Amino acid sequence: MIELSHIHRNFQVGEQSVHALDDVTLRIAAGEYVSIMGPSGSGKSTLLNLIGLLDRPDSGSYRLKGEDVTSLDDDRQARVRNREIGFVFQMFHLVPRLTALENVELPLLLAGMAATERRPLAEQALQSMQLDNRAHHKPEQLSGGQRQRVAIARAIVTRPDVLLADEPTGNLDHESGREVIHILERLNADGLTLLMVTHDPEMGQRARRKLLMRDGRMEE
Amino acid sequence: MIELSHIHRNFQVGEQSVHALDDVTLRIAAGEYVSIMGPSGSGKSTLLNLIGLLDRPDSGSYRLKGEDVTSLDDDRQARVRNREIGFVFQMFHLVPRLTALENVELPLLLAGMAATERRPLAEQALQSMQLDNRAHHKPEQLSGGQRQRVAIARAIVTRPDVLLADEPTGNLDHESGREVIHILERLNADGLTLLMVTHDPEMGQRARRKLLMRDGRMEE
Ligand SMILES: Nc1ncnc2c1ncn2[C@@H]1O[C@H](COP(=O)(O)OP(=O)(O)OP(=O)(O)O)[C@@H](O)[C@H]1O
Ligand SMILES: Nc1ncnc2c1ncn2[C@@H]1O[C@H](COP(=O)(O)OP(=O)(O)OP(=O)(O)O)[C@@H](O)[C@H]1O
Ligand SMILES: [Mg+2]
Ligand SMILES: [Mg+2]
Repeated sequence: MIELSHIHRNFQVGEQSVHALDDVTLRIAAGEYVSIMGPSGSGKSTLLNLIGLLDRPDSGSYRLKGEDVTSLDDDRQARVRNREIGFVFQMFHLVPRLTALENVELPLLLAGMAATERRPLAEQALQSMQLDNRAHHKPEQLSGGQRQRVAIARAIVTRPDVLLADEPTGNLDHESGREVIHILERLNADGLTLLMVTHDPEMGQRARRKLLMRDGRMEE
Repeated sequence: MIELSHIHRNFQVGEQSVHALDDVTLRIAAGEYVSIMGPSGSGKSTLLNLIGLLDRPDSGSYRLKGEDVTSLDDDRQARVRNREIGFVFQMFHLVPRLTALENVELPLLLAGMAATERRPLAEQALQSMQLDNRAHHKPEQLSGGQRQRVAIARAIVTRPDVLLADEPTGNLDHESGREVIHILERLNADGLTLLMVTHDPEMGQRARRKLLMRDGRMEE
């Protein structure tokens, strides 16, 4: 499903060069449930952005479902991304002028679905996150944890093949966090490939495969 | 130090009325170390914003160091806030076009301090957060946990009387989280009044006084 080979990603800030990903090689099969833990700044979000086709490596290759996606142009990458990948961002990235419901509908709208079809799907996704009573709130009218759950609802509403979740429970109390993980695990049981970055050891331990990052390098 | 009496805070969204704070009465003495936990959406950030003079109650009163601050106009509130309160925001709210170091210097600059004085203080604060090697990065060039730590450094650099921390370790690994809490606890030992909202029971348990919020109400 996901094959990374000798991936490097550097960032330049003035004279300083940050080696965010340092020779990462990783294979993830369809349907796997993988957690990625590691210190703050160790490269987890950078790795997820790369897998999610939101960033490109400086060297190395990335094959998604057997297709070399490293060399695709921006438009082709965007289409693959929208079709196959769901992403829960560490910083949520909700659209400020849209309501919670409209935010969750957005990927379905981008996929060309009609309003009458996408509305019930979006409502269902919000309901599974216990947010049906916040459907018409804009992001600034939501708590931190509610925004995080809207971001999760948006990522799963299209039933993607791969879900990349960057610290999906960081702003949630224990109870809400467990409910979210149960939903993601049910989707995984139905075939979703699930990659979760987390700082919560209790959440990380639940994955069938546990990866650790340190200074841009991957350990198993 | 902090006296809230019968505080109510409602939000109106279309036809829906959200009772974010429901008859909250609370006294916190100078130098206390208080944690506030509770479900997502229970009113913790709303409470902290109110105490931090970033929001006003709809009814009830708030006395800070014996002075009724509820009735102060915006300018007076801003001056009290800048002088006495440090705030670590759940969403960080760093200034995008400033570097990490400039972000940490900002409260000192607003307090009228010269560049030669504020620079070493800001560098020290960043160093205590293990971020001296990220001083010249802008927020978008930092990881989530690094941004969070810059927000913490900025909140403590002025040595305020009260520190309001809204989920200060939500994006940090266990190790970094503990280092941050140790620094905040040392400041508390030196007299800082510390109020911390957290979803991490291990962090919440360390406080000398533990509060719980549920549906806008406070329990002890
Ligand atoms: N756009 C950028 N420019 C420069 N440096 C960057 C940029 N993005 C990330 N970095 C640096 O790359 C390193 C890895 O960042 P990344 O966001 O992947 O870390 P992370 O493991 O997700 O951390 P956290 O747990 O704090 O979210 C960090 O040291 C960060 O400062
Ligand atoms: N500006 C607003 N307009 C309307 N409703 C709001 C607004 N801000 C907050 N709310 C609502 O008030 C309630 C309390 O929000 P608050 O941000 O205080 O929760 P919280 O306890 O900090 O939650 P979390 O743990 O998720 O951060 C939530 O149900 C939220 O939807
Ligand atoms: Mg990250
Ligand atoms: Mg909050």
